[in-house]
Amino acid sequence: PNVENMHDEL
Amino acid sequence: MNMFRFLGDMTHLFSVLVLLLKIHTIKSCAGISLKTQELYAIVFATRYLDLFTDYISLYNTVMKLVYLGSSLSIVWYMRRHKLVRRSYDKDQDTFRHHFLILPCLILALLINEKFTFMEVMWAFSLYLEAVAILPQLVLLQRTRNIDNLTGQYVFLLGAYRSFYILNWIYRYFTEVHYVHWITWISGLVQTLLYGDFFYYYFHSWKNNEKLQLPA
Repeated sequence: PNVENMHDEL
Repeated sequence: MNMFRFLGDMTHLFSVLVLLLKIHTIKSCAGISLKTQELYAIVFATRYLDLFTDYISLYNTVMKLVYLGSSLSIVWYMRRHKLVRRSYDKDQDTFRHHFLILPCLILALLINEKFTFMEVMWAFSLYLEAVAILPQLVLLQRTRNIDNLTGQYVFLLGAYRSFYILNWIYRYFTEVHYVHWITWISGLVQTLLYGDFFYYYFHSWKNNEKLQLPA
């Protein structure tokens, strides 16, 4: 997946 | 991960755990809104659907599972535990929380980062989280009682919101592609609602009187 578009926060 | 984000996650985590521990220990949930707790459980359940599809880090996965587990436990205690559910202020906790869900869903269908199931659910969880405190505010207004809702819980929720805003500012200035308008705006709305709550909380604490919110 495209890391930039992933939700990495909770 | 910056320090603001980490502290935000930790204070958020502690706010949920403090509540759960309190309910577990004193076997009472007086002053706690089940409606708000159910909304939080829905927020986590719809936001963390990506547990099954995306792996970001062990930290993220574990935290998601802990948030889900603890918020579902609180709802379970308040609904099913023989002693705890007796202390629930059912007649006072009258906010029609179901009416928050549909508008949030419609808003998520209209405004999202991408029109996919996961993204719509993600946006929905953000909108719902922003307003999930409302039933709790109404309950406080009704019972005018801050004794049972500990200062710790209030303080931790406020700290969580503040640290997340600092985290967004920090990331905006240090990362190239970091822009999340939906997260920011719904986060701000949520913080303003909490701010309102804090204002009256500290005001009543300062004057050593019971909490009284404007009608």
